Amino acid sequence: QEAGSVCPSCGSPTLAPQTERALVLELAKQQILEGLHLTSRPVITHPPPQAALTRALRRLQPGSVSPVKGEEVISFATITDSSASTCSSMFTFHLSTPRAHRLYHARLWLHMLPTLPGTLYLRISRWSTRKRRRVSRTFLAEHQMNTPGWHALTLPPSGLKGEESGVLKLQVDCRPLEGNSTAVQPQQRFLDTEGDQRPFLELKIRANEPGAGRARRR
Amino acid sequence: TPTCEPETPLCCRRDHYVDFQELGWRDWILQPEGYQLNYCNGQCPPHLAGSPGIAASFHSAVFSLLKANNPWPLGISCCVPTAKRSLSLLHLDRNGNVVKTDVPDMVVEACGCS
Repeated sequence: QEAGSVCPSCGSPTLAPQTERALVLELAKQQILEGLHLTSRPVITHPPPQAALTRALRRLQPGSVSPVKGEEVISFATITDSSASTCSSMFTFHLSTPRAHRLYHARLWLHMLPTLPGTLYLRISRWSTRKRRRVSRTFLAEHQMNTPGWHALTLPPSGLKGEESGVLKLQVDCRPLEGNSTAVQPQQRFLDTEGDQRPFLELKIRANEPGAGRARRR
Repeated sequence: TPTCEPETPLCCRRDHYVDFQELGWRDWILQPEGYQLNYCNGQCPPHLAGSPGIAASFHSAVFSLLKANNPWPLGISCCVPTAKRSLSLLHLDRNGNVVKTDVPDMVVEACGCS
């Protein structure tokens, strides 16, 4: 920077190309971390499987700038407990501790296996830990399905308000339509819970308008 | 806005393409593969002050001539971005979630003299 030049971009001396390139790369790192509200790049310890990533990227339509200033998140489930009964699974999602953002769209994607015995009801509820480590269960949604493959189940955003810890536990219980429970073999599984076809959450969040909280309190 | 050539002393836009591979960040930034990091650089003599770059209209050309004939420069003018656009980044967060973030004003598209 020329001494005494009054503004940074006027007449700064031309840098040697390598110096300029190194400066630009450093600038790029700062600019990206700042734009993503990060202080340093994340260390990825468990990257999702490539096939699951490819599917997620397809959902997020990369490259299109969404009209709403905010973020879209795809969070893959880690299975907490697929208890003995074929019709009940607990999924855990690790979400980044929510900044001043508001969740306005949530869908749970499940992959149903071809062993589906006709129509099935799925009940989705959420387990959360309250004060003094009391655990409570909140009903979120019930969906009916009768075809194998991927299904996107809409969830109420209000029911997914982030836990401070950022850990979200959802339980999926299913029951066959009345009358055809005989079609259900014991230990038969209907829901894909591992590998590339594991369930994932699709969330859309937007930055809180400044002062929104105050308006609500009033 | 003219893109800076080595001999351009006047206000112009300096283009740099940054490949995330070069930053060693391709493992967590999934898309795009890189982006344009442009910045504004160069002199802003008084008669160019307030001109929006190459898109100057007839009015601002006349206005610049008037200023150029004014022996007392109105003040210091700087080469600054006059148009920017946002960039949509697909990246992994520390929990392995895929996050799509639209970062506003990320790419400088035009420069001009303040």
